[in-house]
Amino acid sequence: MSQKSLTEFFHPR
Amino acid sequence: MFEARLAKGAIFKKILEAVKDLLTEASWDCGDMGITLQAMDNAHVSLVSLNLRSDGFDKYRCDRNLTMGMNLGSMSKILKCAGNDDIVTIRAQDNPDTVTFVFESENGEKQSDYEMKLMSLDLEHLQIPETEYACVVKMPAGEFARICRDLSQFGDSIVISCSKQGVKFSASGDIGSANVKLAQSSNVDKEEEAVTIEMQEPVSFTYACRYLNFFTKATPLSAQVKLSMSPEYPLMVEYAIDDIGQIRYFLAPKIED
Repeated sequence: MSQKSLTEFFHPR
Repeated sequence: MFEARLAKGAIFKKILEAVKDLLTEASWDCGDMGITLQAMDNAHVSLVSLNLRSDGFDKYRCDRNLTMGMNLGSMSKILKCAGNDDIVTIRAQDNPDTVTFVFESENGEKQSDYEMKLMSLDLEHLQIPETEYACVVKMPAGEFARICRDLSQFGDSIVISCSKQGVKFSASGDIGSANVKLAQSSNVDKEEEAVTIEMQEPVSFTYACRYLNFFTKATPLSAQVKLSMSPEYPLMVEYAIDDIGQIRYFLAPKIED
């Protein structure tokens, strides 16, 4: 399994 | 100037314990509404979002919005110098280079102050969209910490599955496999011991033990923890902090290669 990055879901304001 | 006084100073001690292993440094944003902190871990896998409302403090004054970049290891060292029953005040000038922590004993006979240098941090803030979660599990925080610790012995991931029947935590690895199932509480005298599930659709996701175990450092802050899960969305692990605010952790899932 591979770990997703949070930045794939949340984006800079 | 900025001044925030909290009679239950131990809350600050617990907050630092809850973030210092996950984050090395972070910006504390102070404004009229209170204090917030948002930061990702170095690997950008998880995010901490802390909110302390101004009305939860015993005294709160913030003349100008300010952002204080702090090394959390250093801040933790300072807060370890506070007694569990001490009143803690955080104080800074406008445009500060330093922040001062003042600790007062309950009887007022001992007062100490610690000044810490601030850091200039250029951290980006992430937008956390509002979402309706498919499953929301509330359970005793100590039970969640125990399960994460126990299952970490079996592998580096935990599968959290939630259905109408209850919530299941699973792990497997070289030595074997483990499953812990919790049913929704049918009759609870004490709300803080209850397991409750609000479910729109059943879900099952895989998360890294390492991060879940970091999140459970917040256990001393709250009797209950809330786990919120949705497809295509990070897990949210939330601990309420008395009547002053909450700490939320977001964790991106693991997926099949």
